[in-house]
Amino acid sequence: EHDVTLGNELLQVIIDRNSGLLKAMVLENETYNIRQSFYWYEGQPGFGREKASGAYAFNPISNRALDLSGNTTFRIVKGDIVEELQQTFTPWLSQVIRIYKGVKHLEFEWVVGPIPVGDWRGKEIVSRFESDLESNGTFYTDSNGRETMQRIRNFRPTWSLNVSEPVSGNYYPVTAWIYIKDPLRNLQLTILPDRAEGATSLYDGVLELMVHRRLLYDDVYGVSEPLNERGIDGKGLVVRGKHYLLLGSIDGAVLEMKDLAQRALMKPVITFFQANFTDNDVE
Amino acid sequence: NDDIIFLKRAVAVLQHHDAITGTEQEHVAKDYIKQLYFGIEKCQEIIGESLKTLQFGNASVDGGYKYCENLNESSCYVTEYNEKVIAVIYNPLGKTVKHYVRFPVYGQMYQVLNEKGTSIQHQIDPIPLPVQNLPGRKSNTWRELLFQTELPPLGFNTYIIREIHDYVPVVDHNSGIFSQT
Repeated sequence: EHDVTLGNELLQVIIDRNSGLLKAMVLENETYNIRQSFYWYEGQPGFGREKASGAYAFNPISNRALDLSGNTTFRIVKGDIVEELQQTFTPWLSQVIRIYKGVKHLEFEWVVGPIPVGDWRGKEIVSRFESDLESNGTFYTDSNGRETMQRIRNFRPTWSLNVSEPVSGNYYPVTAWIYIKDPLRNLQLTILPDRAEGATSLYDGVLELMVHRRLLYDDVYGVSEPLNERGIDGKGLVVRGKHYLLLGSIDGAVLEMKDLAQRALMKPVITFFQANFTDNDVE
Repeated sequence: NDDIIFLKRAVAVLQHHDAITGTEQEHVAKDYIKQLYFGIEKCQEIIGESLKTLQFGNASVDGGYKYCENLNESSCYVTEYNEKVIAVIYNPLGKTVKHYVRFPVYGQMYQVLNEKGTSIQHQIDPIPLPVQNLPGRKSNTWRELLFQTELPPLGFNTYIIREIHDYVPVVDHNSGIFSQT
């Protein structure tokens, strides 16, 4: 009957009881509205004047992405080390939101695929984080782990941009982080991927990262085949990956996101041994 | 060096813009995967050579070291089908890190011991249903064991994981809470 709260000693999240989606975060007794869901863009098939969306080109039919959260089911798992929300959006799209003990970030582990294309519509799936931060058309992306670049929506610093692609014209590559800032509230919302992805901020307070695509037509830019990897069983690829979300003061965010990015990209290596030992051996 | 060169070469080939952006044809993507796999396998052999020098007290180790390459689908033959496992966890960063490790297990209750032989806190989580039902997943288990490690800079720690049998699990289906207390 009530919204669900998950958390640790440093942060709590509120899960909407009706939608099963992230609704807000609570940090130091302050509540911040943050919604997260998955959306999809339909890829342009390229029959008319428009080129198809494909391996090189991201060319959605509409500038408006469609929300995939309409029939989300969820369950909660609470333990001594981690509390988590397991969400199922569709049979081919699910996610776990985790809060580990003692950490200041949220972990989103998503599983996407095989993307259904039986309706002959190519699909490009994005994870979207919506907050009320006043980001004023500006967001920041890393440049392959090097300098962080300021990006301004519908703007290029060295020439006058004619905005013919409102969505893809604002997409940038991200390998380490993307973030938005609200200077008046001294707040920064950062998302760190665990792999290279395309990402943007199409609206103030909103970040989105593309996690999977499956398209049915070649974009005629050179690859000569549709972006439609089918895998061993011919049904399409499944991808499983993570996003890490950090919310906090602008000054503190820099240190935290750099540390988290290093740990996300240089994970420990685990090796196992099958062992025979008695209790005495253990002692 | 002769073995490391395989992965060096594979990574060098994959600097090509088609590999970075994913604009290669599908059969080329498969070849990139194959080259990387051979390179990684060779490097695992080198790490294995150094791990051979480790002594685990009186414990005998069967079959040498194992990697779980299918952890991305929550599947691992070694941890699921052995009641006693030693995990060696290496930290490639030049600073101490705390890291949560997670792998699938078949049993209901486990004890996790650190390098000092002290039992440490752990948790058993249900694997999400969509992951359990992933096409091609070669595992029958629906549980994952997780615990926190603390690893020295450019160093490793060793953990012993053993299944415990005299245990009755508590699962409250009404509340949805899976408790191990």
